[in-house]
Amino acid sequence: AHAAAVVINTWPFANATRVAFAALTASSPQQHLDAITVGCNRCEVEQCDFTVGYGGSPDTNGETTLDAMILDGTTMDMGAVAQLRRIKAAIHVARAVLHHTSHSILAGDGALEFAKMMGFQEESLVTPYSRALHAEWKQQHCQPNYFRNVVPAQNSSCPPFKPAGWGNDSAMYASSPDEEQQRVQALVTQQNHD
Amino acid sequence: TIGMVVLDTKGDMAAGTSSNGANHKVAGRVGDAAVPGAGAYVDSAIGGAAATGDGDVMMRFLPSFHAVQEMAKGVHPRVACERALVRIASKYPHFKGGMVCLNRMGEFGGAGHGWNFSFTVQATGMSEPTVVHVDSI
Repeated sequence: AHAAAVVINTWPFANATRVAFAALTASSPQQHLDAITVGCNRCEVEQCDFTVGYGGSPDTNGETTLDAMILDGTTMDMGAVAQLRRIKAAIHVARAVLHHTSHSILAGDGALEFAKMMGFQEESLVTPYSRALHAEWKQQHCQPNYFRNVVPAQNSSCPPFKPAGWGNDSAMYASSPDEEQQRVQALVTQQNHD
Repeated sequence: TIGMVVLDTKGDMAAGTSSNGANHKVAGRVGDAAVPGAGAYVDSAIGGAAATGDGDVMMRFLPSFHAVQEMAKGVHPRVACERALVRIASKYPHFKGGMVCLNRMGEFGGAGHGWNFSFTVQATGMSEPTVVHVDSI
């Protein structure tokens, strides 16, 4: 038997760590997968920093969508969901992808249909908090956003946009690539990250 | 995002992520959390890693896969995390990201670039999870 059990995760999400570690001490043939599932799910339920789970990080349409993945380091089996809509327990759906398909990643509406087939409940991921975030963003003329090389100018307008021509570099970038990189990185914070 | 790596008492390892992505992302956008090697990666024969930060940048470099390959060379997990982030920073110097790394022996570490990063760990012998703060490299 291996001597040590360890759980490590990004950010100070101690409750997620605690429940994951508890799962490692349970008598299950899949302790390691159970630990990942309950640990990540705890953050989905607690909406850790509003960066995990429902009700956070609304997209340009005001919708919250979820990405999740689970990877077994012994068998290299994996399951993931990308841009999962209207299902709260994204990590559980990812684990269902691992167990019940031979695929690796399901995305978008297909992932939603799979989740419903597996018995997950479809429900809105929008909350008053995420609705307020989106409304505030629209009031600020949809600033900041992640568009570039579009018309009208993305730094003062809301989508929808049309593509700017590709032949004229000065039309493509309102700022230098370095300035553009700094602008985007400034958006990344403890409350806004992947 | 939460990114997590675990090692159980049988030596089996797993990694996982869950995220709602970036605020005001373009509808349809997928982050690195769903991408193996980017948001997380693990091989029970070596170790595992998980990353957080700017997923649009990180998914271009597969930092978690990179860190696991570093650990395969015998590099300490903390250094493996640092090397994966430095590789990204060589192309994107303003990049913000953080990583956790755990090897199959139970050794662990973390690193951050562009911000002071915190991670949480609980291992055999610890009664409670411990939050570890690391300065930006």
